[in-house]
Amino acid sequence: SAVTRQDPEELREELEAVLLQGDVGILAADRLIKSIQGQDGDRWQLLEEEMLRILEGEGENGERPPITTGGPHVILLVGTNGSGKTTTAGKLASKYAGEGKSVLLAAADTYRAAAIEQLQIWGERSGVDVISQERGADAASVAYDSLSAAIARNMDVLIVDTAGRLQTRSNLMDELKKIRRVLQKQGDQYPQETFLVLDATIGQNALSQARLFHEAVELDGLILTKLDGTAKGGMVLAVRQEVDLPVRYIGVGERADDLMEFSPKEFVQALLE
Amino acid sequence: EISRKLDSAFQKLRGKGKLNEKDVTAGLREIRLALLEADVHYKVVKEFLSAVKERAVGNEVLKSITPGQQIVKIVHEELVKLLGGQSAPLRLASQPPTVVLLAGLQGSGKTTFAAKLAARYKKRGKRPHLVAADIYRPAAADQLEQLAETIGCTITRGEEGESPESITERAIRKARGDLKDLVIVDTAGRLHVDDDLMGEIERISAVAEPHETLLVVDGMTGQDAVNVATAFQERIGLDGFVLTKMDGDARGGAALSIRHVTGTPVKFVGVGEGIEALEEFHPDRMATRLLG
Ligand SMILES: Nc1nc2c(ncn2[C@@H]2O[C@H](COP(=O)(O)OP(=O)(O)OP(=O)(O)O)[C@@H](O)[C@H]2O)c(=O)[nH]1
Ligand SMILES: Nc1nc2c(ncn2[C@@H]2O[C@H](COP(=O)(O)OP(=O)(O)OP(=O)(O)O)[C@@H](O)[C@H]2O)c(=O)[nH]1
Ligand SMILES: [Mg+2]
Ligand SMILES: [Mg+2]
Repeated sequence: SAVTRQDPEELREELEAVLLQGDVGILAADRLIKSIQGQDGDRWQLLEEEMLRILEGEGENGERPPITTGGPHVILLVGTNGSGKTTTAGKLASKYAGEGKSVLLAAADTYRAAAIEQLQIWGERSGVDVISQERGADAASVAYDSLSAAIARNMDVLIVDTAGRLQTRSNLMDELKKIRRVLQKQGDQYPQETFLVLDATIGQNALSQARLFHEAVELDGLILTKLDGTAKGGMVLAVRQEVDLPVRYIGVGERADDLMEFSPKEFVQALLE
Repeated sequence: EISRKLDSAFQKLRGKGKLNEKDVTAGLREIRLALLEADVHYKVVKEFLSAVKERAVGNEVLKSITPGQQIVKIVHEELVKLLGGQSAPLRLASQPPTVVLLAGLQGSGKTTFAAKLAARYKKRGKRPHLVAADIYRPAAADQLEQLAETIGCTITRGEEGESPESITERAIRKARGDLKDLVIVDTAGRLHVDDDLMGEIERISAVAEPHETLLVVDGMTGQDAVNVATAFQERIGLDGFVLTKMDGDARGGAALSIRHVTGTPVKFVGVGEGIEALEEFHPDRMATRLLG
């Protein structure tokens, strides 16, 4: 076959090039290539299977926490500056509103210019109320008030948008811990889902982000945004291997309906093509 | 850190006598790893290392008692050279106002940088004017307007349904009339593969006739940096780029990749969310950061 006739070193370089271009990272790429070395068969096929095996974890990819009936389902969005948190909050609000759920948005980014206004426009678009205070208010206080309102009004879903922050800023990570704490104070099931919103165009910094955000607020998964560009988001493989966090959703555009559930197979095939 | 890693690797090799070319190649493998982990594009790493190899197999390394340190020193020097040697300033127009056009992917830091640049020049006694030409992002004009208010700078924002080209043209006309020194055009984030929006930025550029076109790039950008920079350079031309969010622990390899494929320099580095968080680019500091 054409595969067995190709020089093994040349094939290895080809595999590595595709993985590197996809931001898999050199260490993860070399681990992947090594793991399929002993096996028989088409290298690309083996690679795809190994990547799928990593992304699907121990088969728990399909288990999603259901919308609980004992209080609102709270989703906390965290991540670095400009990764797509506010837009994703709007998309999630539209998604749940479209499913007939009652939804509330919390504008807990009280720092950045026009952050509250940006989320309020998303609220208008999806017909969802936005709980906010004035710019400069305490973010944890907004989070607390929003959950109180969601509980009092018997809302199905509360989505908490937070300010962008670099994971190396310990004072900002402390603020995030405080936001999570005040939610938990109202019930230890809150928040049911905490997502790291990760920009697909970033490279190896994703690993540092996943580690440090997970350490601070115990993440449940990742939302990989901007996959409508040419970046492949391959860093999520290393994140899965080292921090054991699965990708739950992907962002594929700037509109309300540009949010999709993560499909490992489609992701891997797009990366390897 | 890397020179210590290399020296210990070479210590083991020296045990068997004189260092040779094969040993140096092994040392360069460590450098390759460091640069790839720093997000430098893999093709750029390959080209850079083949250029470095010539020096690395010379006597300055082979005869040195600390060959690892020598290799790192050579790599560092070559990185600084490739990154442009020294800081490249903003080129001001002979006839004011200087028009600066900002472009880049979504969320890279354009709006924040527009304000930072305006603040910097205001501090130097210049009269800047901001243009909110992003008509898509919710509250984009509000964001730039609030920043303008914070720094005490004038701003043009669009009217209902006005195109970015019209906003830009109107703003420059007004700035000229008001004897402004600098017009900074903030545009919407866009994908280099979005044909409509790339056509739009071409039209904005045609209208603005900018003296400086800067690509604003997130410092954490991975391999995609090459695709993005090449596309923008082809469509609107680039005079330089800005590397943002470098106050984090991202190594910033995109800087080397973009410099290598476009030939344009890093003009500014964003180092925080505050208006003051703007620095000139220092190639030597960048080289150290890249090597980790
Ligand atoms: N193409 C594309 N753009 C996206 C996607 N998600 C978000 N964006 C854009 O990315 C930019 C930043 O999005 P935001 O939602 O403001 O990001 P953020 O994380 O809330 O930013 P900060 O609050 O400033 O940290 C905006 O221009 C969005 O429209 C996506 O999936 N695809
Ligand atoms: N830590 C840090 N944050 C930055 C820096 N520059 C910008 N930001 C933040 O990054 C986020 C995105 O910045 P924006 O200026 O809105 O980015 P943009 O390119 O205009 O985004 P779009 O218009 O949606 O494409 C905001 O939260 C900014 O405060 C920087 O140098 N360091
Ligand atoms: Mg936001
Ligand atoms: Mg902007």
